[in-house]
Amino acid sequence: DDDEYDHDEL
Amino acid sequence: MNAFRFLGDMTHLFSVLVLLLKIYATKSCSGVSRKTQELYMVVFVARYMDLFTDYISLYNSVMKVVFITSSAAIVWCMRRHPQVRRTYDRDQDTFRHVVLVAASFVLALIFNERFTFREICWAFSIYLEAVAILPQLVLLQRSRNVDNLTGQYVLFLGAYRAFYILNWIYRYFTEGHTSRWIPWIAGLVQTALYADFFYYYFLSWKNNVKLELPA
Repeated sequence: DDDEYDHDEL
Repeated sequence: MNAFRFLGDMTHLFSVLVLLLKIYATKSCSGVSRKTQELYMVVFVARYMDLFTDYISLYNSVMKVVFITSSAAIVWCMRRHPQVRRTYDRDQDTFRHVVLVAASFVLALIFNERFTFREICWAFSIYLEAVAILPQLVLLQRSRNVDNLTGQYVLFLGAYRAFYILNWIYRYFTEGHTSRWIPWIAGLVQTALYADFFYYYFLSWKNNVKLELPA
């Protein structure tokens, strides 16, 4: 999951 | 998205709108720290570069564009607008904000979720946002008389932080986010910086007197 990106807040 | 997160975003949006309204309606930016506004612009640009790489939702994308453009507009007004720029309290807004940028960058290089360009940018923006209000708080303290709109601007910004902490607590229990220590710690520091301001704002409201921060 090298490309995991989970910054879903502002 | 839970209600706390939404309320946090809305109070954040209100704070920017209040500031734009104050500058536009009074053609004055007295009491507003240009350094804090420049820091926020850097924060938004660094964090929202993911606009082009990672789509989350239309809501997120629109809000990101709004935050970047509104902070750029405020900085532009304070630097270039013929009437507004003359009202800038240059002599009192002397906080060395470059130090905050440098320190946040070093912190981001050391403490990040992954040593990649966008994760370092993200961590940098989180650290910088935590301390970006400092020049504004120092300016408020120096200028003694805080006008209502500037006070409300800082109040809304503080409320945004408080709602985000409630949002994280809620998400912790409903989604089990356990490895969120970067925003948690930075967010707690950021909110704590407002505690003093909240206290004096509450006193001035309770006693119905003009807000004044002690030196």
